[in-house]
Amino acid sequence: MKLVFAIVNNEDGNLVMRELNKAGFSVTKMASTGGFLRAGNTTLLVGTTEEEVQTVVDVISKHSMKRRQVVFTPEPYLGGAMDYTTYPEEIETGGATIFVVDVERFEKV
Amino acid sequence: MKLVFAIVNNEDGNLVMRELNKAGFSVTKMASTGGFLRAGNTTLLVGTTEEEVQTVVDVISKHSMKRRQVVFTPEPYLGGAMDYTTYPEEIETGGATIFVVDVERFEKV
Amino acid sequence: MKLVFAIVNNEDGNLVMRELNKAGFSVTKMASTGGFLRAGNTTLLVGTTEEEVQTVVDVISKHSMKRRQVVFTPEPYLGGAMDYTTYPEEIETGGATIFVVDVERFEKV
Ligand SMILES: Nc1ncnc2c1ncn2[C@@H]1O[C@@H]2COP(=O)(O)O[C@H]3[C@@H](O)[C@H](n4cnc5c(N)ncnc54)O[C@@H]3COP(=O)(O)O[C@H]2[C@H]1O
Ligand SMILES: Nc1ncnc2c1ncn2[C@@H]1O[C@@H]2COP(=O)(O)O[C@H]3[C@@H](O)[C@H](n4cnc5c(N)ncnc54)O[C@@H]3COP(=O)(O)O[C@H]2[C@H]1O
Ligand SMILES: Nc1ncnc2c1ncn2[C@@H]1O[C@@H]2COP(=O)(O)O[C@H]3[C@@H](O)[C@H](n4cnc5c(N)ncnc54)O[C@@H]3COP(=O)(O)O[C@H]2[C@H]1O
Repeated sequence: MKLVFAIVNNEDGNLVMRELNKAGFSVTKMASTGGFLRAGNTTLLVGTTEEEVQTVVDVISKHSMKRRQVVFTPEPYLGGAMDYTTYPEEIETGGATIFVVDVERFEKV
Repeated sequence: MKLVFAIVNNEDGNLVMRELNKAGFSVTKMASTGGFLRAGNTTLLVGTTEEEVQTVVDVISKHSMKRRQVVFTPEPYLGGAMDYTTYPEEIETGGATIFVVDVERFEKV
Repeated sequence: MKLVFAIVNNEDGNLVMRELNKAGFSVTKMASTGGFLRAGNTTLLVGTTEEEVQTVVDVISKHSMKRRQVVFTPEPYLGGAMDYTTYPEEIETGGATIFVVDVERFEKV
């Protein structure tokens, strides 16, 4: 048994979940926040068999779109205590960040 | 050290947590949502020793009740893009879904 | 690859996250609740390489402060069904509780 943790954009979360359910998987969703952009995102938990992990990864990738985003990054530590200079920076976000963890014991009670 | 992830019904969450605390365990609770029913549920994290995992599983099982529930499942993909036929379906929910994961390193700082 | 779960106080959460980001780490934050005190706290997820785990642990420890706190612990089971005697108890909280879990597979899609 494996436990898949997938962090996806809020815009992609519901579609990814629905597609996983359609493919027969059970998913638990948690609201989360990205540390860097401080934007709300979605953390999905999918417990599944070792053989099905690839399918889960494929479904998630297919339905979460990478996007380029311009953000204004504050650099409060560059000048001194009160320096709040910001500058535009283009970063790539979206897509999904997926961690697959081994499950030693699985119980449905 | 092991980390137990347990997804339980919202109605059972507080009782399960209180019983785990009474038995001497520390628990962290997170609000979550089930992908299929889109209902709020509760994800509990319990870090404990290998010897105590069985006790954690027993406490969780004892205090989370399985229940049968009728849901109306939309099947939007059966007829075509705008087909929203729904039909009643009885599913079993409640109880608890438990994943036990090995912890390589545990720190209390 | 490793996945670090760190439960920290709400007061420390944002600082710990910012310091992890400054050190080059990506962090996902989830709102959580401690089972015993029923107080909101913060659960951080940090996926990182095996070599960097120590740095993550150091950054978290450095920026989450242990504190002593007096709580009034209800003991509803001591006298009988309606016994709600409470008494003050000093407990140590804060700091951080950290679990490091092995990641079998890591994908950024
Ligand atoms: N310390 C840092 N310095 C410079 N740039 C940084 C940075 N941390 C993140 N970024 C950039 O900002 C984007 C948003 O990161 P955020 O932390 O808000 O939101 C992240 C975070 O919530 C989660 N995530 C990604 N990698 C993670 C990891 N290794 N551990 C935990 N969460 C991760 O997935 C979201 C999207 O990540 P993604 O990599 O696609 O996109 C990231 C990345 O392009
Ligand atoms: N392997 C797993 N990985 C991650 N989370 C898991 C999981 N197994 C269970 N869960 C979590 O536990 C809740 C209750 O699952 P249960 O299997 O008892 O009860 C389920 C099951 O009887 C049924 N169900 C779930 N997914 C289904 C699917 N793809 N097709 C048909 N029925 C499904 O609907 C009930 C409610 O499901 P819902 O998703 O709302 O809520 C699920 C989900 O949040
Ligand atoms: N092994 C573990 N597994 C999962 N989560 C864990 C954990 N160890 C700690 N945590 C999380 O970290 C928070 C702070 O724990 P700490 O041990 O510093 O501080 C704890 C501890 O000093 C005490 N405590 C916790 N559980 C207890 C119990 N069953 N009996 C007596 N005291 C307890 O009350 C403080 C607050 O606990 P609370 O549950 O509200 O909040 C806990 C919980 O959310």
